[in-house]
Amino acid sequence: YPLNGAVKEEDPNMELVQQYLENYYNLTKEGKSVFRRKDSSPVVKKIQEMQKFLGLEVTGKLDSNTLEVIRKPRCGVPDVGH
Amino acid sequence: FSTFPGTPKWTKTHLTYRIVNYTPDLPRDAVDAAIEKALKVWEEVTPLTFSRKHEGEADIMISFAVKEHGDFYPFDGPGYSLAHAYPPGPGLYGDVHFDDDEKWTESASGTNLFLVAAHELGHSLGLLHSANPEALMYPVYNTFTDLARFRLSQDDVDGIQSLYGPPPTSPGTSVVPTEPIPPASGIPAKCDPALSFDAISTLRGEILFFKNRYFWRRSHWSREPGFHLISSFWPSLPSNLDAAYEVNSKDTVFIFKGNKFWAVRGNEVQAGYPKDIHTLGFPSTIRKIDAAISDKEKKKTYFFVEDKYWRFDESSQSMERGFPRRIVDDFPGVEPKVDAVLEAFGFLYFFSGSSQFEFDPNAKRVTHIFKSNSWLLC
Repeated sequence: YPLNGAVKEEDPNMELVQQYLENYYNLTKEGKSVFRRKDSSPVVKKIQEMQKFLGLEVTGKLDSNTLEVIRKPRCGVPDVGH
Repeated sequence: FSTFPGTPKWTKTHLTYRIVNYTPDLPRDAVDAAIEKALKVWEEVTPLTFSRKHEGEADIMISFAVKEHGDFYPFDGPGYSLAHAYPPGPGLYGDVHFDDDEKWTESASGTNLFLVAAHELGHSLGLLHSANPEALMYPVYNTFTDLARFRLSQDDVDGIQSLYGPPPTSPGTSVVPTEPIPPASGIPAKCDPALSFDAISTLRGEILFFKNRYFWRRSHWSREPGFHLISSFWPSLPSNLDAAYEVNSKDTVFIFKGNKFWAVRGNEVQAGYPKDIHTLGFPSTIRKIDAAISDKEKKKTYFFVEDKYWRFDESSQSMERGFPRRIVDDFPGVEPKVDAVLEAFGFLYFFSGSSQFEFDPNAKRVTHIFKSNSWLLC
């Protein structure tokens, strides 16, 4: 097979963030492949949506503040209706 | 604030709820009290009323569960998701599920059941999450919420009133309680000359004056006494108490109502309470006590019942022989029945109705008579 290009270092937080966005921000599960690259636009959009809702700086990136909030205990009901 | 897609809401104002099971983390009555208090938060700003069912189907079924529990929304172990609830509707809708892998508490440690229940019940009534970090309906659990001063934010009130309107008594304005309070009729006025107290106790240097569901709190560092709901500090305690006293050596306040008594240490109700007052040595003819005070020097506690009093030895933990004695024989000038007793400045202050008798235990006589509420700086 052609080389898939440099294998990117898997970000250990990706699983957690993906779960969070699926649970609370309606990220569709088929987006799994999308998650290989956190800079793919659907994911960035969802991260921005989450940051906006939770009152964080909207960077579209998994900065420390965002990761801190994602780890906090919370209600299991989604933040966007679905 | 936000509501669920399609804005589901209850079409009736009287709703039923049932606590289906309990967490092993708390006594049952603490769970009952936390849920009741959480419902009251929403009751006070809407026309909604709630009544409890103990069997069968209720509008809001409340349960504790772990991991997969039959609704395709499995819980995730300790932390992260604490609980979830469903919008108004039949069957599963309206129900509240708590993740029992959390450590549920009555205080600020662990996960406070009242706080999460109030949030989840917001969902059961039709609110979705709020983006306002001050709002109860903000999705992330705020470990620093001051439980003693818990209040709905304007955002919460606007949200729930967008679904159900204001409570029938308010003039249509949006009610934002400065703290969760019942209709005005139930609030005692501290400078009412007829004010009497249910119970009075010291607590770690402060003095607590209990009345109905409330208490005033006199402390050295604030001139104005604080005014609080008993339930905002001790959700599992009843209101309309009979007596209270502090045993300094145990850093514990004992609180009496009817034939039961509780032990509290700071905010924490001690495990194993309430106990029956007869375990202290009262005869079965005694149904309740009127007042109590503990003398830290002598290590004796005095219980006042109608026109008599008992003396309890804190060292041997037993009621002393030769009691009860008549109050007037040993405290001449103090008229039964005694509502509460306070010791300060070497005097005993006996409260009876709106009067307070200052008794000098050395001279064995009443030296002054004041209004009961003189301690509240009226």
